[in-house]
Amino acid sequence: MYLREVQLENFKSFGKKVRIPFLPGFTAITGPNGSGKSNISDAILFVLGPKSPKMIRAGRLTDLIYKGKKDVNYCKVSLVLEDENEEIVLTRKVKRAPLPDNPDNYYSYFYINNKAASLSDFVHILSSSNISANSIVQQGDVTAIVEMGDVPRRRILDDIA
Amino acid sequence: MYLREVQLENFKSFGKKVRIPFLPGFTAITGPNGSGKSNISDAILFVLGPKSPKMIRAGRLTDLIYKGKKDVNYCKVSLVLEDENEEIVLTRKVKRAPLPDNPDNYYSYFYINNKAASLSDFVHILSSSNISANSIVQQGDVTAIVEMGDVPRRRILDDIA
Amino acid sequence: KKDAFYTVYEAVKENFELIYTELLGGGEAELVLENKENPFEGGLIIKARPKGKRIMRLNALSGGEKSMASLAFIFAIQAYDPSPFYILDEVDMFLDGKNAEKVADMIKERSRNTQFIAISLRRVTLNKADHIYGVTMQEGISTIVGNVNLSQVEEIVEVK
Amino acid sequence: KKDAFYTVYEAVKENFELIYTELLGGGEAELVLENKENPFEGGLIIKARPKGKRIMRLNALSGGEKSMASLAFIFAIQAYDPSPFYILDEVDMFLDGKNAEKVADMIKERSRNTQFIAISLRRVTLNKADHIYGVTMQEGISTIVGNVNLSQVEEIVEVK
Ligand SMILES: Nc1ncnc2c1ncn2[C@@H]1O[C@H](COP(=O)(O)OP(=O)(O)OP(=O)(O)O)[C@@H](O)[C@H]1O
Ligand SMILES: Nc1ncnc2c1ncn2[C@@H]1O[C@H](COP(=O)(O)OP(=O)(O)OP(=O)(O)O)[C@@H](O)[C@H]1O
Ligand SMILES: [Mg+2]
Ligand SMILES: [Mg+2]
Repeated sequence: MYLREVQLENFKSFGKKVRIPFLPGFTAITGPNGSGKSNISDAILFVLGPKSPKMIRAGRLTDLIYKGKKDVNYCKVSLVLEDENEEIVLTRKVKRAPLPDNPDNYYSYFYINNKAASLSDFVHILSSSNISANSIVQQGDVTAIVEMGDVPRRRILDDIA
Repeated sequence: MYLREVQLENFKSFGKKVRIPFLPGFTAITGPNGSGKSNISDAILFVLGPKSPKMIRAGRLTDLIYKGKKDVNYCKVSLVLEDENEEIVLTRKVKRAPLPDNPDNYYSYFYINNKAASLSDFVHILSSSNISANSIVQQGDVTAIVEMGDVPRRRILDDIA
Repeated sequence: KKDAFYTVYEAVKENFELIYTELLGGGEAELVLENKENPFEGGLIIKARPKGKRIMRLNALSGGEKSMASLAFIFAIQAYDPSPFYILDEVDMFLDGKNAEKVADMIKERSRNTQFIAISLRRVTLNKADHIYGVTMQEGISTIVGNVNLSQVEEIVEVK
Repeated sequence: KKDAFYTVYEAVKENFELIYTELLGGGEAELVLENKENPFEGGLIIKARPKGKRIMRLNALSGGEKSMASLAFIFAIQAYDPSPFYILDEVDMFLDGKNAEKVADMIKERSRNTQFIAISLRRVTLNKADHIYGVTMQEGISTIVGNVNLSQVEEIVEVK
């Protein structure tokens, strides 16, 4: 299995619909500071780690929605996974649903091969192909392992066990 | 005024007596990982910041003594400051003085122009020429300013006031 | 629960000690439990001995030496619980040229049967990749600049 | 006590906003007190707007953008309370080529009347220095390799 394509729509600084095709092997992504490189890794984490504490740097999920245009009220990311000629498309979408007492309210939608699914279906597919937030090393994680204490470091192994 | 020379003796990985002459202007120090670059900055901090919380990464002051040879029981750093043809030499030395109940016990010595001085004489000279641990940005400080909370960041200004 | 932990710990420990020596081309490292009988009451200590030096705890190493030990730890966990692909975001930041090359070599070798996507500004890392993608931003919108070669990238960013 | 704090705050704030724009060649930044009446009850917030983008708090910026804002803050403090010399240890770590060059240029300019000693692995930074010193280690002992030129340094470390 490998990650064949990432599709971003209004996700952070990706204000246009963008499709990024990937190939097996070793792909490098480069570009100036602030151009949007880490936002690609955040987009993959957005789909792979719906319950993960490593979740997106933004804090509130609605901060993931592209802010450059006024009337944009949703963001969407699809991952296309290919496994021996079979294709699985995992999509996550967040849509603003402001309430009088909570302007940051939102709805979260999950899709498997473009059919609405529940969070638990989603998590099931991910764990059966052993894909998780552990597949992503975010910017700064390398130094975090050094700076964390011995006990939090042991907890990394607890989570795996 | 400028820093004209740093003399290291048994300080961390500097197991031999080493004199590093500096010139005014912009000097860069480079070298492979683990070669001893940050140890030079630690040596300057050792003299400039006797009471500073930024103090040396080692934890215990006796960890600053070169560990490669068995019988070495002290480390010493001198800074030569030049100010309009006048020279001031500031020296700090730490010597092991193990006690039955505390093997890491040590004595700290301060010298101004090679004459024994007290810590307060030392601090007085430093503050009158406005040299302090604030003159040093340690490896990782740049990220620390970002990661610290808003209140610790305000405290940086409190300290200066 | 304790048994499950021990299985993971023993496997990751073995991986870590092998991968550290392979990654650095020498030296040795070890994972140590603070409290072997009751692991949940203590922490996990990483010790490393870069080539030609004494063994030390992680916090006595230099910035670059710490990064290499952390990377070996990350690779050791990934080897125990392999995933079909990995995303690495600027893991080569603190490394000098030789160490960055060692890390890029390890990624390249493992990319034969696992997909690796590495975000990097380092020339030495981009040199080893099968494909390089550029990202740029205009008026606050990010776009991808497809398959670029190293000389094109020099324009986007003076590759480290 | 409050008055002394305000004097420092106002001066550093003014320095910071000027230096940020000078360092990045555009954009703007601001220092904001959480609680203006009682500064000791709140924190100090850094906001920055890189060129062509919206203003945001420090934690929404990218790794490199955060570093540049932090550096501007460090330089702003140093400008308020100037010292005869500064030691900077790998402050250019997260920066792409253009930003590393901007930082090296600022150091170079300020080094006319203040001594700067910068530890760096970046080619772009070493290029701007008046003198370059190499450090190497043999059998666990560090030594200084006096005044080297850039081509000699390429051997010690593939300069980033
Ligand atoms: N919701 C959003 N809408 C628009 N722009 C956003 C949004 N969230 C983040 N951004 C922008 O994305 C930029 C950060 O991108 P990112 O962190 O991916 O940079 P990077 O390429 O990884 O840079 P570096 O090399 O410095 O790490 C920030 O400048 C921020 O302005
Ligand atoms: N007391 C000591 N005796 C001997 N060696 C020591 C002592 N304290 C630290 N060291 C050694 O100094 C080395 C670290 O040096 P330093 O942190 O200066 O490296 P550096 O050149 O800054 O590297 P990097 O580029 O990775 O930051 C460590 O490998 C450690 O083994
Ligand atoms: Mg980034
Ligand atoms: Mg260092």
